[in-house]
Amino acid sequence: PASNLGLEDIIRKALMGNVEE
Amino acid sequence: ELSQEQQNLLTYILDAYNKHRIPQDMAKKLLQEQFSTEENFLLLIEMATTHVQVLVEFTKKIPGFLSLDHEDQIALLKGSAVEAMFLRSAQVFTKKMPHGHSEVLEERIRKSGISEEFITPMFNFYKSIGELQMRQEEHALLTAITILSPDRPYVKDQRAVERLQEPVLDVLRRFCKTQHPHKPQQFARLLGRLTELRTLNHHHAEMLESWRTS
Repeated sequence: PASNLGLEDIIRKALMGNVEE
Repeated sequence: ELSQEQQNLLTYILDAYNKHRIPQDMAKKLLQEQFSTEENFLLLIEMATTHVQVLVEFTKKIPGFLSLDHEDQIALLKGSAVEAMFLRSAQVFTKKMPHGHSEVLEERIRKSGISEEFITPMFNFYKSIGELQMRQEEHALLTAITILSPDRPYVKDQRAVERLQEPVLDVLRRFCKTQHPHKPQQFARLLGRLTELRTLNHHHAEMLESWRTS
């Protein structure tokens, strides 16, 4: 679950993800 | 006045800001359902996570951001996420909401186990943002400026970040002049809020510690 992720993990994952258009 | 290039930068940042926001279902959940303290806590964590994801999507659209060193991108986002989150939340509390909504939200935050000493400065900040009667453009630009702060910890190429921040600052300065001709201090006051945000950011780190403990 997201609550187990640290801030940096969330940022790294979101940066890698595709931009939703 | 804004040059065509500056107008384009403003439009681009504003569009990205409007496009990337917390999904409405999640915002509705905050207002409609009754939760225990523990559930409030979990819901706020879920909100915060979504906030960060939305923030990253917005940041990717800031012209030049993706050309920065990858680790510097992460350092900027890490350093500013909490401040950007407070800015966005301030908007929620300063908007005209249907009767009673802001009270429900405030109650939920107050009943999430966060100690009063952290809650009060937060709501004071929301109030001080409300007093500035900011336009959506100012919110979008100020958020971009916060993210593009070259002095965040672990940023290697500060000059590259400055080169991105300066034009946005200039657009905000000019925008304030044209939109608030009777408030010559508007730009300076907006920058003052950034200082206040830094203090909140610092408090937030302490707050998380106290939350973890309890």
